[in-house]
Amino acid sequence: PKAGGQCPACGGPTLELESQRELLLHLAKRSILDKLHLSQRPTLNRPVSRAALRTALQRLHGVPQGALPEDNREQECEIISFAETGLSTINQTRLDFRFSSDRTAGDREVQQASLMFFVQLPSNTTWTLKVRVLVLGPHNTNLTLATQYLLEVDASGWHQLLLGPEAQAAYSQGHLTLELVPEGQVAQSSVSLGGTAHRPFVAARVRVGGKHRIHRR
Amino acid sequence: GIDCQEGSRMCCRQEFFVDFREIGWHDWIIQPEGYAMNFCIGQCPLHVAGMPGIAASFHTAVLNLLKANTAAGTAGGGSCCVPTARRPLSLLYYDRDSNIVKTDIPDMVVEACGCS
Repeated sequence: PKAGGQCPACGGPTLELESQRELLLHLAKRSILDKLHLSQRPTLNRPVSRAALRTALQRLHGVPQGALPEDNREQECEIISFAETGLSTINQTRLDFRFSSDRTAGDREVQQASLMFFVQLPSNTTWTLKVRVLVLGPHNTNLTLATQYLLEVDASGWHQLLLGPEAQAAYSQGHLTLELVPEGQVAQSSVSLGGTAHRPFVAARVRVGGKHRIHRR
Repeated sequence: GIDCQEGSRMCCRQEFFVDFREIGWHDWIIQPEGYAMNFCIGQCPLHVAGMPGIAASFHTAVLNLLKANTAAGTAGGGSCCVPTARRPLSLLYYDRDSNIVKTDIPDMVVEACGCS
């Protein structure tokens, strides 16, 4: 309806079209941010290359359709966190994953988490890799070993390591550190880990908002 | 439900597409490029309260109530044009640590409108 007319729904004065559009766009933004439990839109401080994004998405397992939890307050999402390569030496690579959000750590529950990493190996080589899960100590000061996995890698390409409850708990708290320590005789110089389009990442399936429901029950 | 046409006055669904590039959100929302928010607008006179769209039996029930109430004085309250069917929106976006998040937001897209 034209400006100055009467609103057909509530009988109040109508907005002229441009203001109506502004109002609707504002409502749309608010609605998306509220449903994502964000107080404002994220500012991206560590842009991800399109190549790394494309590679990671090829590996993201879709949330099975219709898998919406029965209670709208619970929402399930898939998260891919690219590693920030922490302090690394020739003998070990440290990967830091951060996952903070406007929500408190208490109301997100990691259902499943896997480390995905890419390795370039010389042919006919088997490479033994120890993956150590480090978590912040009780006073959030230093990192302590929570658990570790031993992995035999015998081919170049992407490899997946399913992470256990210690890593899931650390990720739920917002900060997970993994240390990749090669074992055995293979010369480290002949092995390359990752690369721009092959950044290691953690793929996690997280349920948010569920804790409140369990807590309420 | 009914989609609004030019000059519709009765309760209907108004299409409204939000283009994420237009609102400057295309840098952090990877997919989709926008979403059809849609909204309900229009009048709901009492004789169409519970208007079908998807609630024919409810409509009959309300009419019977109205007859009964009219017989015993006027029926109070109004009927409003509200969403009667909505579907989720799948989003792929970056969070503030540049993690990629894929989630389905329930009840984000209004598919049909009707009278309460």
